[in-house]
Amino acid sequence: KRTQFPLRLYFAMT
Amino acid sequence: MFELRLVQGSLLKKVLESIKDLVNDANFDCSSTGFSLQAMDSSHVALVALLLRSEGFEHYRCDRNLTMGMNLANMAKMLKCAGNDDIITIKADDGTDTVTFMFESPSQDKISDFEMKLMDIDSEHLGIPEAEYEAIIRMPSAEFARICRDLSSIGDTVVISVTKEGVRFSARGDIGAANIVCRQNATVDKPEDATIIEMQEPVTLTFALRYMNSFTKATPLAEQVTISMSSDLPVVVEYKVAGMGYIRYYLAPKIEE
Repeated sequence: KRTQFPLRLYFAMT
Repeated sequence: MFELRLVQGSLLKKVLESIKDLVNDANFDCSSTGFSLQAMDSSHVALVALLLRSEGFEHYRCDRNLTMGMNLANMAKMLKCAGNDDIITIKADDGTDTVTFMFESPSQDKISDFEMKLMDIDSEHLGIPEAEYEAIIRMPSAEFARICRDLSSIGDTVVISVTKEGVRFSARGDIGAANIVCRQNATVDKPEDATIIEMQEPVTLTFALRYMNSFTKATPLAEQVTISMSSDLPVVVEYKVAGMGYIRYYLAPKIEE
């Protein structure tokens, strides 16, 4: 099963 | 005081059509650099980043940095009232909660202004580092749109795989499976018809087609699209905006659990 992680796991919040 | 004037107003109409289905409300940032936006879709898996550089406008005045929160569906409704050949001016005075869109016909015989209420929007701003991508595909934007549309009749996700053979787009669903392979093709009459694949490492990633299809709403903006991929990084799908900037869409890959 494939899941989708939110973008904030890849890019830090500024 | 903020004011920008764009003779080729159709560009702004196309930009709005490219983002309004993905994002409901967004903050536009106005600074001396230009008119920009960064916004996530409501499920926070896709992000759109827009930059229109100040030098690209016929007139650009920004006395101090300003953030304008707008409902994009409403903004698109207003911009739809501009003719394709109209000159568009966007104006906002300091301390007001409205923005004015002014449309001038090319012969100056019709001038309209539309005032829209601004809104306060809490939005997360992500720092997106410049990354070296393992594979970069440049291809005709209409071809990419066609592939995304065709594959979405087969399945919900697309597997994009870049190898030295080319780039393969695959989908699988209840009725069957589809594979579309595009090979590098630089020997074309027109540069906009070229497909160029720069690969450092083979990469295979899976993405939701619903988002990819939404990104292809930007197809009328640019003849070519650039797709940048690295293992386990969000894909970047970029459309240039007529020498004045870009729309970049970021989409998180689907990961095997």
